[in-house]
Amino acid sequence: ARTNDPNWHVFRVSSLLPSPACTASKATSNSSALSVVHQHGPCSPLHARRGGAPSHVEILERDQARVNSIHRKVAAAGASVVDPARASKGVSLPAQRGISLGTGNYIVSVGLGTPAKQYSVVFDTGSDLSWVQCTPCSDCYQQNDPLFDPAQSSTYAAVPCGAQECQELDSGTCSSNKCRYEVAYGDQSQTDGNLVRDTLTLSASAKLPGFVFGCGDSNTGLFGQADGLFGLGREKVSLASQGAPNYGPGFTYCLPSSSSGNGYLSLGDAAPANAQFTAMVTNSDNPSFYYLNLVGIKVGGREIRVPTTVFSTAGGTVIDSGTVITRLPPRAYAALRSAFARYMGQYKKAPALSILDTCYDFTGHATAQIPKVALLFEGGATMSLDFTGVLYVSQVSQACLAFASNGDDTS
Amino acid sequence: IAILGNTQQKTFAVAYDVANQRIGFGANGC
Repeated sequence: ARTNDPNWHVFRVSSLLPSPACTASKATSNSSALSVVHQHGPCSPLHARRGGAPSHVEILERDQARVNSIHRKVAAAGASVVDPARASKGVSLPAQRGISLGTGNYIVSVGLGTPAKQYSVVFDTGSDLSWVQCTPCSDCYQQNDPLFDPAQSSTYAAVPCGAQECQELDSGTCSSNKCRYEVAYGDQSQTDGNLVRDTLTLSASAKLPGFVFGCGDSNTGLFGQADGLFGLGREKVSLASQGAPNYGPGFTYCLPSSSSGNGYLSLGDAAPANAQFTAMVTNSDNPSFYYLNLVGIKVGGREIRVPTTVFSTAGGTVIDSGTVITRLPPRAYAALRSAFARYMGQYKKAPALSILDTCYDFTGHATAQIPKVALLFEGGATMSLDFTGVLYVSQVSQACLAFASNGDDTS
Repeated sequence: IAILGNTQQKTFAVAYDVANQRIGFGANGC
C-alpha cells in the first residue's frame, strides 16, 4: 500500500459511499456565511419531502444537458455568421437564453423580507438573476416552504420600470408600471415574474437591504422542491455583485466531500491563506461565466502528455458550480483516462456509468488506492484533487473516474 | 470549452477574488 506516497490516495472502501444520516458539523467560515448542502443529501431541508432523489444515471444525463446548453450558449454568442448550408438543412441555434439547470446540486438557506422568512434555494455560478416563487402565483410548482408573500414583508418594494435595474435586465419588460422579468433555462425550465427588492438576510448579523430579485409567479420546469435559485454570475444583478458594496467584491464557497456533509458560501470573504490563484478571465461574449485557463493535468505526480494548445484552442475553461463532472477536450481526456487506467491495473474494471467510461469494482477490498489527479492552471496554481473529486461512486462495485470528454469538438 | 465541474471542486475553498480578477483554490476548505 502507498499510504505515505504523496502521489496516491489510499482510502477505506467503506468510506466511498456517503452516510445515510446527516453528519455535518458547522463548516462556515464566518458568521455571515451560508451553509451549503447537497440538494438530495440527508442534510438538505428538501430531503424529507422530496419525491425521490434522481438516480446516478439521471444526474449524469441532466449534467450532460447542462453541458450541452453551456456549449450552445457559448457557440451562439460567438456565432456572427449563419452558415447558409446549415440553415438550408433546417439546423438552427436554440432559442433558449439560459443554460440548463442540471441537477441543481447545492442549496443554501437565505432569509427574505421583514421579518425574515427562510427559503432553500439552489446556488448557481452560471447564472445571474436570483428569484423565488411568490404569492399570488398563477403557475407555481410545489416547493419546500410557503411561497414568499410580499404582503407579509414591511421592506418589500416593486422595482419600477424606469429603474436602472429594470432597464439593465436582458429580459425586462414593462407591464402596469411593473418590471417583468423572464429567465428561460436551456432545459425548457422557465420563471416569469416581477422584479422586486427586499431585505436579504444571510445571518443574524448580515443583512442586505434592497436586494433585487425576481418574484416568480409563473414557474415551470426542473426546479425540484427548491424555493428558487440564487445566481452568482458576473453581471450586475447577481448576488455576488449586489453584495459587493456591503461585503466587498467576490465570494468564496466550499462544497462538502460528501452529500451528508456541509460546506459554506461566504460573500466578500478574504481568500484562505493556503489558496493558489489563477487569473479570472473575462469573455465579453459570455459575461456571466467565470473563465480560467487550465493548462495541464498531473496523474500520480506526473504531467500527462497533452500539448498546451489542446487546452488553449479549446475555447477556454469555465468554472461552474452547477456542472457535476469536469469536461475536457477529447485529447486531454484520452490522455488522462489512459494514464489513470495504467495505475489501476490491479482492480477489476466495471461497466460504464452514463458519460463515465472508466469505472472500477472495489468489491472485496478493505482499502484501495488511486493515483492523485491535479489540475494545473495558468500562473502556476495547482489543484490537487481530493479523492472524492477523482471518483464518482454509484456503488462500491462501480466507482468511476469523474471526468468526461467534450466529445467530438469538430461537431 | 472545458468545464470545471463541482465534483472536482469538493473540499476546496474556491475564492472568486473579483477585485483582483483571480480565482483561488484552498485545499481542505471544509
